[in-house]
Amino acid sequence: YNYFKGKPRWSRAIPTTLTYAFSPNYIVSNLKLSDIKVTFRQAFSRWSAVIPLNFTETEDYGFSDIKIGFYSGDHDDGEPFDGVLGVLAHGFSPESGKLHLDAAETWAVDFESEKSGVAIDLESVATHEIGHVLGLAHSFVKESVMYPSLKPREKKLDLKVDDIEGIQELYGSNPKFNMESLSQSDTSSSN
Amino acid sequence: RRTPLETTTITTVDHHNSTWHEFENLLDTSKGSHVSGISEVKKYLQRFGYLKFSNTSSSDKFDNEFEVAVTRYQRKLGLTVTGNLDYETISQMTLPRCGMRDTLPPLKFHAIQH
Repeated sequence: YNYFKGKPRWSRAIPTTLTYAFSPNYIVSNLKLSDIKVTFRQAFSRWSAVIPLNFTETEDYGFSDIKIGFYSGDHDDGEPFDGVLGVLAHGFSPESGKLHLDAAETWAVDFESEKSGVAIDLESVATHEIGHVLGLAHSFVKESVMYPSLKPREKKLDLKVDDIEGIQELYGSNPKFNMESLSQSDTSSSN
Repeated sequence: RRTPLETTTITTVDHHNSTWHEFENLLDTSKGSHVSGISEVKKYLQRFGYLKFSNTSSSDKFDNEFEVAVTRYQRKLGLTVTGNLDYETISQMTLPRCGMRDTLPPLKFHAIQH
């Protein structure tokens, strides 16, 4: 695992709750907002299961800690999106809270109903970008969530030991989390 | 004795990506090559933190600095380290990915006197 320069993290006292909100103006049309919300709730819960942070959705976009939106092309943050595939999304380091997804992608919450060959699993990308928003940079452990690339129609949802150790070094462990409860496949990368 | 038939092997890279798919045209290029499109791979490697910007960045020459950058990329991404734009490397580069830079130690290039 790796960190951004200076190892930034959310500085408030732990445990704490971070709020997140979806941009009312920058959403995608091929998915229902309710499906997007469920998907992000699941992605946030993967991280809150291992660290003493909670995440709660708010309607108050302007005052939320984490701001999520689907943008096209140049969207004024110096990191323009490039259309179908290529760059999928980006999440900025703490305490920016910006989590942007490329609106040009064929985002999928269910590959059974989304048959496109270039469909991208929203939950996998959301989980990865939340890792950035919390302070993890890219990992070079191929199986990890924080590995930089993801194939179309691929899912990478479960945090691996590399992801967990990295994020717990920043925030400590959720008292309810037990590393030994991870499945064999989750621990194999660190072995 | 009859001359064996000449065989041609055509290698193609999975076409995943509309942004970087033209990298496929550079398959198997190596140091010393001068092929149109290498400057685009240089941009890719600069963008993601593997190549420092220099006055040769916009050229299509497969130079020393570019070879070092390709090698760094291969090593970090867990690919076979060849220093060339081989199939495995091009395939990895054309995969869709996160837009954040990869975190690497600071780039240092030393002049070596031969």
